[in-house]
Amino acid sequence: MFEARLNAATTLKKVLDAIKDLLNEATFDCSDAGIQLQAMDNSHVSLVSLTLRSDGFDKFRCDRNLSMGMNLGSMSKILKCANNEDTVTMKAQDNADTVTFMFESQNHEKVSDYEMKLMNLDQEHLGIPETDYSCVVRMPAMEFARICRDLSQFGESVIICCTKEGVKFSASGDVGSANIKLAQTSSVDKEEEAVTIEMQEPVSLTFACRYLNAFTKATPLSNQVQLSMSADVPLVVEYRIPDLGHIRYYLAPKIEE
Amino acid sequence: TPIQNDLQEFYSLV
Repeated sequence: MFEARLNAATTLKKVLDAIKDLLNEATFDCSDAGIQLQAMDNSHVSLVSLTLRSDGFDKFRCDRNLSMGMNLGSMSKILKCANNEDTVTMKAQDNADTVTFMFESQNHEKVSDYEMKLMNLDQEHLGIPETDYSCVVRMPAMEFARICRDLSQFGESVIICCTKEGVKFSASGDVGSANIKLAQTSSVDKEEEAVTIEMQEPVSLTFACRYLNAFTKATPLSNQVQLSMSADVPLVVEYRIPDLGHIRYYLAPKIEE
Repeated sequence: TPIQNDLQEFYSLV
């Protein structure tokens, strides 16, 4: 028996919004530790890694490890039927071929349930080693989303250049070129507004705008985003989900021939 | 122009 309850459906809606542009379907691996998902997009350029810890749920029970392959378009249709404030409960029997989403209104007067067929998906897990990155930048998630959106008007690629002075995002194309520099903040009233840079060595890497923009769909989950970079290895874009877990995106860099 | 790499150039399947 698997049962996981969140007091506000809005959290699950935001999690789904953060992954459904990159993935058509994905396997949710459930254990007593929580829910894990790891999947590459179709073109194998990016990877989504989601962790929702069991202690972050309002109720969590998982008697046996369970892998639930879900069509994210179908899941999205179902979650649209929930109000943001509804309690959401996911339930499945052991070895089941369906999962049930139950929504309950705050006043308990409306209860709906939606059963969704599960899919058997090929599991392709990548082993990602623990890495010490040359540069780790933390910045407001809204600012990162704004930068990705603005620069994608100028080119297909963004160059991220990080030194101890700051981080520079650049793009160029037919229109011309654009550069956005962010300095490390000296003092801020609110921690979520800070830009911080931990640098061992400066790095300059090139990434496809399209994927960075897709990652920023996770912005509603977190005030801050963390970018981890080293020369010639994938970028890690991490959003922490308060009291519940995190979503990490890995993006292969573009490299000169 | 730089070419887009595949993630599997960096990480292997487990």
